[in-house]
Amino acid sequence: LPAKFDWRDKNVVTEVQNQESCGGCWAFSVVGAVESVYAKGGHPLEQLSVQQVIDCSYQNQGCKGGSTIRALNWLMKTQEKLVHESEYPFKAATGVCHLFPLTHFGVSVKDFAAFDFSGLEEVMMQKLVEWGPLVVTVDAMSWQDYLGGVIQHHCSSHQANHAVLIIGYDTTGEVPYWIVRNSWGTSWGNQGYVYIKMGENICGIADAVAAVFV
Amino acid sequence: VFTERYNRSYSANTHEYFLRMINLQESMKRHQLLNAPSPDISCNMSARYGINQFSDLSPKEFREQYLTGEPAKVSQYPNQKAGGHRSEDMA
Repeated sequence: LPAKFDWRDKNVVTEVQNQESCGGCWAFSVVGAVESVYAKGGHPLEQLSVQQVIDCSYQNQGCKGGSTIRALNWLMKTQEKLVHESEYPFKAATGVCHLFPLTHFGVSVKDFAAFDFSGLEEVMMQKLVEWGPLVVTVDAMSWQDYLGGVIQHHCSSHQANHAVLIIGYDTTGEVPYWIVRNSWGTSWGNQGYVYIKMGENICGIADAVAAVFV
Repeated sequence: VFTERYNRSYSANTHEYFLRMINLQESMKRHQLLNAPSPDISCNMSARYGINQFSDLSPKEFREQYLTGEPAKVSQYPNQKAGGHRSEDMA
C-alpha cells in the first residue's frame, strides 16, 4: 500500500457539496461514492443527483435524515438509475420523487459491501484503494467547531450521527490520518474536508464502512 | 463582524440577535476547552476549533439540522455470515 493515497489525484472525486439546511448527509455520501466508483471504472466524472435519492429512497426521511445502508440497499434492490445533477437538481428540501424513462441515462448500483472495520483500519486502507471512496458514519458533534487539522480527540465511537466519504489517507507525517469529504460546503474545515487520525477508530470512522459497485 | 462574514439576516437588538449572540459566546467557551492542549495529542497537526458558520447555532440546533445520519449496525470484517454482507440479506 502507498504511504499516501488520494482518489482526487485520479480525478474521480467530485467537488465538495453543501447540504445547506437539508439533513441529507446520508444521500450526499452515497451519491459521492457512486460518482467516484463510476469514474474509477473509466467513465467521465459526473455529478449525479442527490435530490433523487433524497426524494425517492422511501425508507429514509429525506432532508430529515436517513441511513446510508438503507439508501444503498434501496439503490441496489430497485436498480434506480441516478441521473445527472443538472436534470434533478438539489433544492435543499424533500420533494416528490421524479421518474425518468427506462432508456434515460443513469448510473445504477450493482452491489455494495458494508462492514465494521474497527481494529482493522489497515485493512480498511486496502479496501479504500481497491474498492474506491468509502461511505462511513461518524460522530460529528465536535465538528460544529472544527476549523482544520487532524482530529485526534473530542469524538466518540459507536455514536454515529453523520455520514461522509473517505477519499484518501496520509501516513507520511507525525499523525497518520484519513482524508474525509464532508458535505457542508468548502468554507468549512480544510476546504470542505476533515482529517481524522487513523488507527484508533476516532469518531467511529471504522464502525460502519460501505463501498459501492456500479 | 460575524453577521457580515457569514451573511446572517437577523438585525441588531432583536430577540434572535441576542439568542445568536449567546450561542456565539457559548461556542467560544467550547473552543477554549477543545483547543486546550492534551499530553497525548501531537501538537503541530492537531485539530483547531473556532468560529465558523455554525457558531451561532446551539449544539441542539446543530444536531437537529446537520447530524441526521442514522447509525448502522454491520458485522466485523470479514465475518460475512454474521451480518456483514455484500447485498442480498439486507432487507
